[in-house]
Amino acid sequence: MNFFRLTADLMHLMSIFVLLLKIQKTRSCSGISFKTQLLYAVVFVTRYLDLPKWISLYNTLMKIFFIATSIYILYLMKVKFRATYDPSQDTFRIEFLLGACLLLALVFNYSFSFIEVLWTFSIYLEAVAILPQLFMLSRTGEAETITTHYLFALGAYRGLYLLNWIWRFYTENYADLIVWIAGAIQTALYSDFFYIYYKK
Amino acid sequence: EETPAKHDEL
Repeated sequence: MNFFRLTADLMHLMSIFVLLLKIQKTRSCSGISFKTQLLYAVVFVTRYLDLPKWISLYNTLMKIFFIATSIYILYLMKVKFRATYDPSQDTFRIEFLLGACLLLALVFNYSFSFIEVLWTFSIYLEAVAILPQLFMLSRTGEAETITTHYLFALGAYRGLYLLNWIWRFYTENYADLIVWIAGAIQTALYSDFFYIYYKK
Repeated sequence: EETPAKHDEL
């Protein structure tokens, strides 16, 4: 564990807290893409199938946290504050993302096993999971400040992971090509958002 | 080694 990775994980945690706070305080999930949240839940569930495999207490607790909160957010959006969610704004076709990521995971993976292919799938899917949210934002044109904070925290989390990989490459010879390529694409998508955001 | 340490990140 290094500084970049820990800070990245904490930013990731913070993004989720910001999102939960926004929904609870405003009692509304307007401006939030259910499809993006659904994709994140799929990402966490398919990636953390190795939950029984012990790495560290930190690792296990974080995995449980991510799975639990992502499903809880789906519950808030689909059940508790259902009336505040406007599906007509959330029109991105996620079937294509899911299909393309699954296909890529079946072809490009480290080993062709159930757990490993789903892990790879989750890496590819996380890279593009924000697209419905960005699409929704570009359609409505305006984002609440809190939604922007949410996206900022998520973007910072991704940027810090890039620095973490550079750090790990030099300090422990760590290399993970699948994660790096997907991560670079994911960070580029956020950079695009920041660019649009600051231009406005 | 079936699974190397590569999946130690979140």
